[in-house]
Amino acid sequence: PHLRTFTDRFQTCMVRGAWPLIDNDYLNVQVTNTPVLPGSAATATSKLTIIFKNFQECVEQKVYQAEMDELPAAFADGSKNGGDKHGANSLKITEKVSGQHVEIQAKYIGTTIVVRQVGRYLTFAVRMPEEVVHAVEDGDSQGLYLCLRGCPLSQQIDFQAVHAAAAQGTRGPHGASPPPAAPGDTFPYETAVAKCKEKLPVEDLYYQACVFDLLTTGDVNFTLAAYYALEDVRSLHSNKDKLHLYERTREPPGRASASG
Amino acid sequence: CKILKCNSEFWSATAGSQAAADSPEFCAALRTYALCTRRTARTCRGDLAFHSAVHGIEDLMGQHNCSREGPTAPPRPRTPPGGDSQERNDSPETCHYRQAAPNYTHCGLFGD
Repeated sequence: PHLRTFTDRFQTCMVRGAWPLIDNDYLNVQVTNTPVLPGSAATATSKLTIIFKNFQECVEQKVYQAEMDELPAAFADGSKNGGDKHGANSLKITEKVSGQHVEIQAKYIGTTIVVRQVGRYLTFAVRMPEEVVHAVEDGDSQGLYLCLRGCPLSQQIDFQAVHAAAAQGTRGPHGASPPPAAPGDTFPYETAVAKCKEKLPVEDLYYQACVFDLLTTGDVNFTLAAYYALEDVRSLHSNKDKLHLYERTREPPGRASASG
Repeated sequence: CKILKCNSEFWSATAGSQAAADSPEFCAALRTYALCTRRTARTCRGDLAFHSAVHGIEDLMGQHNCSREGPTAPPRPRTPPGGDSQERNDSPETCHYRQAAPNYTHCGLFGD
């Protein structure tokens, strides 16, 4: 999937299988990514697990789990808030659109999470105070997770190379070139560009991610995935000047730096 | 060296009744204090106030049987909480994150 980190770095990663997205004293988020087509290097999120840890007199431990074609509006135990503690209402799930859009408010840590099902896959967005992001007991394993460090270099896909290849109609690097969307059904580059421009008129990285996704899957739902991802940035990001990103970051994880 | 900030946060966290010396909140506040001293360790090396704080935490943890592992106190409110009074009465103050003007960050994952 495409990843925008807490430090506004933008990467396209394979990260096939289960990977930690967030891991601190207050919550863990883990995603499972699966290939969008057999043999494809491109993967999308098919499962998401969020664990809210037990916290003072506010919330008991709560687990939220979403899968492909299943976006529940409650925690795994059926509840919609933090449990029986006095401050239980400081953790709440709200269903915005049945089966498509869920929001989780964790007021006790000033955190808002948005989970969507777009087409067959899941998208995730979070707004979190910096102090909570860095709340990790033992400093040495300080946040070795995707939202903070990005994904390992070996897991990154250079999707602009795929664009260039598609634009000239040749194969891209390391097999990431867009295979036919489905047997007998290809997505011409120009069509992908036109469809993405309809929803994403600003040709930033969200637009480019949309074109990449249509070229690699032929699934027009990925246009909406990129569109909603940008909408979530609009509603959750505190710096509106950073809504659009234009530079991807291929630096190895661990070196936080200005984006671009 | 910001050891005095750690000290003042600890004293303000334990001054209230909810963190009486034998309550879980007291241990949580101690763990927060220990975390804060760890974060200042690099810049406070050799500072007497820092070393006496570290030893003081050890002693208090032993006296009150506090475990090292466990929840830490929530990020302390730095300004009197805003929000509507009704909501505040509903649940303990520690359940409403009240950082003055927190630096929010965003992370997103989508597509393929």
